[in-house]
Amino acid sequence: AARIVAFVNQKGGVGKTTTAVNVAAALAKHGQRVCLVDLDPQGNATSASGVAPGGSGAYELLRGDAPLAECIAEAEEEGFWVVPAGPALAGAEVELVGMMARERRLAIGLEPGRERFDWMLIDCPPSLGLITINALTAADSVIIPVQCEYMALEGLSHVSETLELVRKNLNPAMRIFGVVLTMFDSRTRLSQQVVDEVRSHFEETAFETVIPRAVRLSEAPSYGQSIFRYEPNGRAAAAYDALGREILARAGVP
Amino acid sequence: AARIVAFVNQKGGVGKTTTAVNVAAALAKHGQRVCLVDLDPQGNATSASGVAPGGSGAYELLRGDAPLAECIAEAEEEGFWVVPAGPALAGAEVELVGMMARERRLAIGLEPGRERFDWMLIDCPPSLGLITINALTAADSVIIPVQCEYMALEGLSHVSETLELVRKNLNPAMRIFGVVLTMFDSRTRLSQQVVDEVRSHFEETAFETVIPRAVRLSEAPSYGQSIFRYEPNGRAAAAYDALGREILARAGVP
Ligand SMILES: Nc1ncnc2c1ncn2[C@@H]1O[C@H](COP(=O)(O)OP(=O)(O)OP(=O)(O)O)[C@@H](O)[C@H]1O
Ligand SMILES: Nc1ncnc2c1ncn2[C@@H]1O[C@H](COP(=O)(O)OP(=O)(O)OP(=O)(O)O)[C@@H](O)[C@H]1O
Ligand SMILES: [Mg+2]
Ligand SMILES: [Mg+2]
Repeated sequence: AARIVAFVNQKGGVGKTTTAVNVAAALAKHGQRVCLVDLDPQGNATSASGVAPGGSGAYELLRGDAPLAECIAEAEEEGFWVVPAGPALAGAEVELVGMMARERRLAIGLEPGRERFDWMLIDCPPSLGLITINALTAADSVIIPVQCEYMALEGLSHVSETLELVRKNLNPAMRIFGVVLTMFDSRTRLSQQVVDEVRSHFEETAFETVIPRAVRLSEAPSYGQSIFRYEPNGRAAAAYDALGREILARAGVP
Repeated sequence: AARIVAFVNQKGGVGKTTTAVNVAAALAKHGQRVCLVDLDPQGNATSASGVAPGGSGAYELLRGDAPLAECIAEAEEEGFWVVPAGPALAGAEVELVGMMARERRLAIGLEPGRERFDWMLIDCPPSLGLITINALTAADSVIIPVQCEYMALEGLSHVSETLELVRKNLNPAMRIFGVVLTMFDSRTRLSQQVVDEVRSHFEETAFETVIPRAVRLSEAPSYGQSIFRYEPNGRAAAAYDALGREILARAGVP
């Protein structure tokens, strides 16, 4: 049965989408059946995977207007499937407030995917509103990308508090799968300070792999490619491949 | 009477807070009376200005629980005032949905500031929900920070659509004060491509000043200082000073 993992951090621009897309590609490369769910109305994960928006997707899934099988599109070149985001999703946050079982709608919608996939990875928007709460209720665990910057540290306590609330009220099994440090710049002291700080707070869950700041990672989305297709032999692909292996090892997948 | 300007872009991590704080400091340096309003529950603008959270602030102002005079704190070292954000603000998004005049609550709360300040600058969270809609209803104009990255370009159409909706339904006078390019990295082709693309889309409103990527800008918030206190003679301070002058020139302030 599929493991469902949400990529969460309400701080903006920390590498949630970049990590969700490249982890999806890394796991697919290792033979896993992967579905990437794009819950961000900006649709960055959709376009970065080379999938054109259009047709049913995350919005229809949240509303229960269409089954999962009609809401997925294949990112053929990358070897994984995507539940695309579209502009209608921007309205979902307010629409959900008045709906029945408003926090559990994604959990219900993703249920059919449990047998079909090994992993369902959910890219979240930079907020802790109802769309993200839906992801936290549907997921078994979270991966928290943390940018190696001071402002990104400040937000970590908000993430932990929200996870605690979700665990108490909506999803008792929710746990932290791992914390991954992103955009590490070896030329600055600040980067190393953030790494040390995060490792001391998240001793057991911080991944060994640290993702370096690499301009190739920010170029790849403009071609709709994962780093494995854009620059397969570079250090960014090596880092996300190492992260993919760490994730598989933690999940006990040989 | 004060000009009210919102710093808006639902794409995360593009430099909204960094620009709002350093523009506030630049305008204060030029003798303007400035109030920075922190509408992001993360409170980055509050801490980056050296103001401790606590007491009344943006949440109380939105709810109408306290007048503006009780919701402001002075960033003495920087020479401007701050309406601080606190963790309670995270709940405001859902609380606002059921309130009377839910989009106009900030406009009402900031009214007394019109006579007291020359500028009221609003830092927004990375979303287009009710908190940001409140900022767009209260403001006369917006400044849109755009990071020199591909993914930041994708979101610009969402910003323009939202501004159009606000203009039609809530605030007919709303206009774009300017678009500022941030984190420009002269070593990458991508940065220049984004600059060219944005200048062609926002011909009249893009600022001449481009903010370079500079690690000092990401270090300053950890000391609660603007760039003018942290590294007054560097290129980042020079860039934000130039932006401050451009803003004053556009506003017709000698
Ligand atoms: N390791 C990296 N090195 C260089 N650039 C990166 C790296 N990771 C991400 N980026 C770039 O940084 C920007 C922010 O990353 P990304 O969009 O993945 O963050 P996010 O957390 O998903 O943002 P949002 O909060 O808006 O959803 C993007 O332009 C992306 O291309
Ligand atoms: N010109 C710059 N050069 C280098 N780093 C920068 C620059 N501008 C901002 N930063 C850093 O980049 C990160 C994102 O900037 P900032 O937090 O201001 O963006 P934001 O749009 O306010 O983010 P959010 O969407 O989370 O509110 C921060 O860690 C900040 O310190
Ligand atoms: Mg994203
Ligand atoms: Mg911010």
